[in-house]
Amino acid sequence: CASASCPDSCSHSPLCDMNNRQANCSQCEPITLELCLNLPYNYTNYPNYLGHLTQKEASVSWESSLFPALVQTNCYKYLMFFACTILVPKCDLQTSQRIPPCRTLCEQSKERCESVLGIVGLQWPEDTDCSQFPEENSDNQTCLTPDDDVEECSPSHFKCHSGRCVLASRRCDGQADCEDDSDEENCGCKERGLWECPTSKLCIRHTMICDGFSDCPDNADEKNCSFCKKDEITCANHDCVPRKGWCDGQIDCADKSDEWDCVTLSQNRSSLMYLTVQRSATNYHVCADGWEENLSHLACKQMGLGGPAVTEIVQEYEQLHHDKWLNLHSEWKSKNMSTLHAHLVTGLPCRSKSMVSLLCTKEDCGRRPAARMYKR
Amino acid sequence: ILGGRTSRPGRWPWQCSLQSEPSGHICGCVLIAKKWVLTVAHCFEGRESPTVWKVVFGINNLDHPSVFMQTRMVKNVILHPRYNRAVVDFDISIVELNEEINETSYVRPVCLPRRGQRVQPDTYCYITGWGHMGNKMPFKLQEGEVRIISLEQCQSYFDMKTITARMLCAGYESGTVDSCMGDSGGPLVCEQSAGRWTLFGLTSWGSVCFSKVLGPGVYSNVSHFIEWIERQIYIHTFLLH
Repeated sequence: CASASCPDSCSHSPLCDMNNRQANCSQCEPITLELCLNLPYNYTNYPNYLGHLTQKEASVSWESSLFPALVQTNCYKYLMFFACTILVPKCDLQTSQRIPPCRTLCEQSKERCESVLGIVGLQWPEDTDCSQFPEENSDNQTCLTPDDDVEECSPSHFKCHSGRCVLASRRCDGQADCEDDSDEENCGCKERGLWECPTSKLCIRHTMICDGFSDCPDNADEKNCSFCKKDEITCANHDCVPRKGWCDGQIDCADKSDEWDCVTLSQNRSSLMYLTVQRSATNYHVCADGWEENLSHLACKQMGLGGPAVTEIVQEYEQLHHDKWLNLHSEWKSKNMSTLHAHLVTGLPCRSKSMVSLLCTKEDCGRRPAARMYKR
Repeated sequence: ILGGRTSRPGRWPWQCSLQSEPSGHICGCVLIAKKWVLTVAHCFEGRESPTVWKVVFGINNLDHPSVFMQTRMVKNVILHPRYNRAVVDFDISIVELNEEINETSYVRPVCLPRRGQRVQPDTYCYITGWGHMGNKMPFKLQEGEVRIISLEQCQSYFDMKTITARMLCAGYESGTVDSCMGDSGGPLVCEQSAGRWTLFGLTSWGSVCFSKVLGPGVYSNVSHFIEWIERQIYIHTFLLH
């Protein structure tokens, strides 16, 4: 971009400084395209020789799927190297100029592999006209040729013992793709540096163990991840917090999981369900003393049920013998708490000898009244 | 949407347009509750700040604001913590609006699947969006009917990628009806009993869709994320302090 403003192609480049002066766009950028991370050079310059404006565009392009699949046919030893020199052209750090592949590399690739594409009804990518590339040793232009030790397979391939490249997604997929079946050898998780789920034998990365996300079907990767004391409870991220802090309305876990799922409904004799609240990891019902309708809405909303709520106050003697209820705090209205369970306390008598039962409903969804058919 | 057709106003009242200046429409999105919208995480690459976004509901023609149109700003963008931009996995995000929408016949939420509810292969569902049609960008919302494809069959179309449980495939071998650039984040919905529509996918990625269209489209599998979605809405509604 010697001139004050860059040609159009630069305006897409993340290298153009954001205040739109669009100068100095054509600097070299590090290669991020996974397919070409094992090249003998690390910097590239866009647009590339296929007209892609960014590496992101190149990574989802048709060519970035075509070439790796074609490499599997072993049609030419340096095909992957050639594909990368046009997908992520080498950039000369001094001059910021692109260095093209030599014409012979292009012609050899095309000669050996174009016919293979023809078999499956595909064409050689249009934009790769070899005459655009310089002859090797042409006086004024350098060009790229493969060294003897250049990698024939890309990082997205598995290299068979025979030297052939097969796509990594075919490694240990139960079907032999290498002539020597080497892609189906050593398929245990350990041999591949992975961790094996005990029951499903699924292989997962070590970083996924005890990270709060269940990756093994039976959740085995999230078991035995913390060793809390007797009076403690584990958070979803496996930290330990005091049992008494569980569902007390105050956040104790870094991921707030001590205040999740504190309000639920549990079956009782009639169709209605007892409002049930966890406190210190014990379930309690809710005494109806001073109960108000808006609290029923808050309880249902906390359970993700924002539709209409039905409240019924149920006389309940049985529970009263087990001290298993919570009461509304006497000044609950003056406390600015966002959850129902933060307004409840233990240890008060239940004068009405009644518990709160609720029927919660989901908010209306998925209907489209405007798309009605009008009878004619 | 390739191979689809122009939809009528009010047919997809949960469809929204995620917009950012100066480009305007960037991605599709889906209304799931009065203050909550789902879209895909890759829409926010390079534009992570909520302040640069707005969400437009109740429109059919991007160029002709309708009387049913509602616009909201974005209060919060919650990307899935496992979103992986290299392999486009866990491609989902939740957007909290600055205030609730007014529910009308033209702006209404779609249902989410129940926990564990999956859509079966060979089910016919709909995709919608203002994305590329293969030859041009439309002004009017497009809709297309696609068929759910099993993960195994889908993997055979995409040698270079791994189709994970977080993904859902839909479309046709020939790619005749498919989503395309600009549809990302938009809904894949299936009609359930009693005329109710449920959201099973969010447009995420696929093969290039301008020219040689090959294989189906790949969607974020909403059923896989239900617990995460409910959890994030609960935390950002009730556990603010």
